Amino acid sequence: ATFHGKAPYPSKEEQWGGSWIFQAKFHDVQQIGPKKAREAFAAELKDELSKITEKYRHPCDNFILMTNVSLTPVFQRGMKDRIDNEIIPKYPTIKHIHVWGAEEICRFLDGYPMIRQTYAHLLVSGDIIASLLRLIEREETELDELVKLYCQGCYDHEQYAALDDAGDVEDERVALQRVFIDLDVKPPTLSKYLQVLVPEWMKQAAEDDERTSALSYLLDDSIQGLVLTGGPGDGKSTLGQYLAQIHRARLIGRVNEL
Amino acid sequence: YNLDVLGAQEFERLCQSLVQQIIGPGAKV
Repeated sequence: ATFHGKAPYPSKEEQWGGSWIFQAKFHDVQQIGPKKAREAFAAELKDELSKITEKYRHPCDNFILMTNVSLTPVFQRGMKDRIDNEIIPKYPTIKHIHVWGAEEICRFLDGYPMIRQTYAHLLVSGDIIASLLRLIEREETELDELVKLYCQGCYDHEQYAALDDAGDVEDERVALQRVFIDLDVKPPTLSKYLQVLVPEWMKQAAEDDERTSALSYLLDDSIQGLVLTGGPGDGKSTLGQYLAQIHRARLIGRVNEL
Repeated sequence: YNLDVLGAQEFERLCQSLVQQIIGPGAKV
């Protein structure tokens, strides 16, 4: 896209003017991996900037390149710093050069629900749930099929451990079931006086010598609530993710696979 | 949001919508 004039970007306070050029670059990150995608994006940025400044000599004061690739903002090492420190200074004739990586675009989507909703069927689980709820209200139920499709999508999308939360966003992905082991647990034996306070399931579990699997508690429908405590990186989210996968697998009939 | 599921064409459309929203409807696509 192109634009000429003043616009309320990057903010209402600092408005850029002149000639604008916008471009979008999509990379199939799932296919080629984030590392290659970032390298390809950096090469494209240089290429596009050279084309504008040297080959076509387009008038350009502001250049914005958008991509679905995540541009790791790791200090001094991330692609974002490399772009700011190494690439952009080589093109001083363009006053402003911005890149919108996946994170920036997601923040814009937060801010512009109208646009988000246009793509809701592809992007946003929260909005999908909201529209499912509206469907129920209207009693227009192809709901079984929709829930199944939704679970299917989540099941495929969530099958890897979220190592990026712990700072690792490199190529190798770890299937959840590979990091999971079940642990032996036993409820504490309490004095008779305290036994009255203990829920029924806990009494039964304490008496059942063969019941040692931690997972059996997590999947026990008679247990209404559990609290997981742990520090950062101890695996609370990963455990939650795995449990959700099991429930999804149950709903779409793929438990054995998991 | 999982932008990767959009594919190239839909991603381009999404970016067009964002530009027109942020910069203004005067942006020529």
